[in-house]
Amino acid sequence: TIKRPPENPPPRPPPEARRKQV
Amino acid sequence: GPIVLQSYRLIADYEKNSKSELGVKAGDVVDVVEKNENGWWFCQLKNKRGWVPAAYLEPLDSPDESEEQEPNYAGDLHISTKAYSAIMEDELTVEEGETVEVIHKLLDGWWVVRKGSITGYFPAIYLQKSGQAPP
Repeated sequence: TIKRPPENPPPRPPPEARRKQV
Repeated sequence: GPIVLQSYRLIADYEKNSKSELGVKAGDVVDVVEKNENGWWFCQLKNKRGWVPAAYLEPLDSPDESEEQEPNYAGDLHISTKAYSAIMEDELTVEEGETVEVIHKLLDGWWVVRKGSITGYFPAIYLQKSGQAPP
């Protein structure tokens, strides 16, 4: 079974590492 | 038939902050088991499993079809369930219980939201759909 996801917002990667789209 | 998991590559190191998360390094390739709308994706790396922020993942191959919804410029009314103060300059600060308009639901859990005349990113995890008009 899959546990529940964390209840806090997922962190955003540093801007220089960000990709264009999911 | 067998379930084919999608593979994604890590664009940056991610250090886990809780037991249910998966610590990964830039360049690691993970299989995505479940995509949660709040932007946490349940991933598998070899024999380890855990949640990873979707914003750290890029698809190995171009997806056959876009899973992303189109932006809704009219705005979809939501209420914030928790206050959030912007950390990055493209984010929005919203108090608990405020009504905002969701313009674009992005898969990484950071939605484009409009409050009055200001637009910015806001965590989907703190938003609840509202049927009511803004006051």
